[in-house]
Amino acid sequence: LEEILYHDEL
Amino acid sequence: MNIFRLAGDMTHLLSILVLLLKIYATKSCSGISRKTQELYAIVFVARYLDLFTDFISVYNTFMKVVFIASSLAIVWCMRFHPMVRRSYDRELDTFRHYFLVGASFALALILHEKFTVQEIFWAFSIYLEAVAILPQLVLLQRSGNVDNLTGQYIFFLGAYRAFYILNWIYRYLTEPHFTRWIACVSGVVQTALYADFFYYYFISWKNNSKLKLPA
Repeated sequence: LEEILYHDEL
Repeated sequence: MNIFRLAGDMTHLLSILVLLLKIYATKSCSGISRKTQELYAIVFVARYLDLFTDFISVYNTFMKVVFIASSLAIVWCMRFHPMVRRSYDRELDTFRHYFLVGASFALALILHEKFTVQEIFWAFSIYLEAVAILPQLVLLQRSGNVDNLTGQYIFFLGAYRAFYILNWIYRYLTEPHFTRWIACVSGVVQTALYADFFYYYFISWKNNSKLKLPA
């Protein structure tokens, strides 16, 4: 989950 | 998602809409650096390589598509639209922007989160975005006068990154393991580049005079 949340910004 | 990031994304979207409005309404791109627009197109393509692999939210995917499509459309207009391309300040837009691409990529090979293609392109896009405005600011210095829509375009572009800095402070304070040094440091550098423009923009707005940049 950490990996996916990592680039949650545009 | 927090209010600062939403405000940042909205001002970023607004800056692109202002630019599209200027080009579409006046059929002219005078005062706009095509090199900066090309750099932004590279930034978005390099950063959103995960567009089809990582789904985060409808909003996230929608905005990524809008940013990629609009930046490519602007570059296409400035290169191929018969009316628009004629008004391009070719002799003023002479910043050697390929150096910025090379330097950002070299830095991304050294400084990144993980040595994977996606992470290196992500770091590359972060560094390149920080300096992508340089050709545009150089062009404005050369041309001296800034028309309203161009001034607003750059103002919103600077405001978007300033909101993101507030977003990073907010996330740092509220999320235990939030560390994002690459984006933070690069974002602060990017906002600092706008500082002098913001200063002259504010002065002209206060004196209600036309925005003049010192040559």
